Amino acid sequence: TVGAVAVDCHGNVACATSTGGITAKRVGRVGDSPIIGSGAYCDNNYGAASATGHGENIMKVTLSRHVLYLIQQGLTPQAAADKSIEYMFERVKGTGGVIVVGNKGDIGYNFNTKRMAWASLKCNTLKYGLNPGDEFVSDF
Amino acid sequence: LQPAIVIHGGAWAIPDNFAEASKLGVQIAAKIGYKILHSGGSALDAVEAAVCSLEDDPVFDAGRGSTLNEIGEVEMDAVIMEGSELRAGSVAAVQNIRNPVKLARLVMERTDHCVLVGKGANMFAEEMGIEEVSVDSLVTDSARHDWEHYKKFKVTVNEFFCSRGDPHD
Repeated sequence: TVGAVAVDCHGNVACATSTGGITAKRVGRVGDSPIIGSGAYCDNNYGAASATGHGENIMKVTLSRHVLYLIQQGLTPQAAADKSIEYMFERVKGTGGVIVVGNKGDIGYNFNTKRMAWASLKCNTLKYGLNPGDEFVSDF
Repeated sequence: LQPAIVIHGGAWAIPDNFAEASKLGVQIAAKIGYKILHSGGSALDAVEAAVCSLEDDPVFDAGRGSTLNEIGEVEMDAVIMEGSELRAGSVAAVQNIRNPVKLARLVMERTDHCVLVGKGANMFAEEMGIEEVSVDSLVTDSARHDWEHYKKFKVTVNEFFCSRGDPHD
């Protein structure tokens, strides 16, 4: 699965998620990716989120909408990412990851799988990583 | 407001032989999206372009790097959404197109619906003039090898992923 979230200079947010599924999945099985609120969700009032991971569990907690709910409650995008992944594991033992951008441009991400490839770009600063704790930085 | 973009290339136990290509692919996608934002483009155009880049990169499980289902076909899903009016479009179990995210955007912009699936999604793609591509162009040797492994040992999806502790789409 792949995804992107962004905020533009007018304060508009957007999100997109796309997947090629799971090897040997049942014909017709659909995961979280195309489900609005699960695989992705955004609202200019709060921000945008895109999810990846075990689709059935992500759908059970509507992960991306849950991230925006937490921002609505006053959490930062990073705290919302952290709490939403924690919540998914606590409630359904779900594993996966999420990327977030707030409507003011603050960035967040988290995952509880072994790895997640991620990158962010803001103020000409590129950050990226793969393993837990990675945060490589370079100028763009 | 300073524009910003964040990308992911999937959360799972990414093997070492995919690690460097995965890191590079997400950086490229971020740069593609950011260039659009930096030149005054919309967040919607930025996320679409970034995801198209990832769909075109066979290291990622989307578009050209898709997996095969139990009968050896490709079924892809995608969604796109914008935050000003909460408009959204998505496609599910769509086959034989290169960039499902582009089709999702067309669902959002050219129909009164939010989701099109399966045969209906493919009929809509044809109506929109989207080129049909072969299954072979969407599946890597690695994905085909994984599928043959499943067929040979008849491991269910849940058994396999639970044993590795990294279930993922």
